[in-house]
Amino acid sequence: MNIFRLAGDMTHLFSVLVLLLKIHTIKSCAGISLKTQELYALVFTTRYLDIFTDFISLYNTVMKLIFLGSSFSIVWYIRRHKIVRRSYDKDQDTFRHYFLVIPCLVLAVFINHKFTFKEVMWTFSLYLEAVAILPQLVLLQRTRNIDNLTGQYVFLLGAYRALYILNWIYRHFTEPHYVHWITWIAGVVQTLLYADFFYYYFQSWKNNEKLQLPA
Amino acid sequence: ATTESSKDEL
Repeated sequence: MNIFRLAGDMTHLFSVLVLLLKIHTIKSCAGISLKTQELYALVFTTRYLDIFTDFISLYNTVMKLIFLGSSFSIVWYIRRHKIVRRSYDKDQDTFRHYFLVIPCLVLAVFINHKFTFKEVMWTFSLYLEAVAILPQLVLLQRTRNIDNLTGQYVFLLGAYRALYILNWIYRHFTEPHYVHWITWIAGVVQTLLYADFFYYYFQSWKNNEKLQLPA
Repeated sequence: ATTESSKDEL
């Protein structure tokens, strides 16, 4: 465990907790894309298939349970909670899941390190995680109102993967193992997707004005 | 590490 990875995990943890807290306290999911949250629940499910078979460390298992629990409870809140669901903007959040899920699945079947179920599922989760934020970014551009918490949530999500890239660079130089090129590519693509959001986030933060994404 | 590189990551 290195500082980049710990910082990345904490940033990631913080992002899902910020979102869960926002939805739980103000009982609203305005500006949040249910599609993205469902994709993240799928990412964690396919990523952590080995949670009960391969024990790596207590930290690893606890964090996996937190990510699985928080992502599914966010989906539950937006879908089932009688108050929260009213603030869900389903007419705007129309990104089709299968536009992302199917290409990632096909890609994972053809481009992976080992053609086993677990390995293909793990690779699928990497590809899907890279693009899962798209429905959320589309929703932000459509609704054009980004409340602070949602902006912070997206920013933290982007920051976590950027920290992971630093972690991979660090491990590449300090440990005899190599980071799989698939992990690298998916991680870099994911971070680049946030790049334009980061740009506008910093602009709004610097000029101390409300965050506006160009249409 | 016995596990592959990024398999011990989240």
